[in-house]
Amino acid sequence: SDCSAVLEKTREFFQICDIEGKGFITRRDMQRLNGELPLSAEELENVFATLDADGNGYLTLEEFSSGFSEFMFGPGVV
Amino acid sequence: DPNMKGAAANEGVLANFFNSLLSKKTGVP
Repeated sequence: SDCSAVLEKTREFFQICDIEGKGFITRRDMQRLNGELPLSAEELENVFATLDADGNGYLTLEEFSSGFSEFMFGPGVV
Repeated sequence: DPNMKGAAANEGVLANFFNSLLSKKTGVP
């Protein structure tokens, strides 16, 4: 049940970022959170660059989920 | 090691990001 709760939270948070429902998050989407979350534009850019594992400029649910799982359970748990 | 510092800084920002999302959803800081 922990896993399903984390999966659900992952999807919820992904949808907060991917407000247009494209299925991926762009840098512009992340910068849009500048007013909603207590993080600076630079910190949001840092988050995007860290999560965007392949560096192609499109943050997929898989990359986002991998980052969130690492935050929740530590490295190596995907 | 600058790489270690960079990685630690990234982890900190990621933690801030996800904690902010958690607070936003639950309304509890």
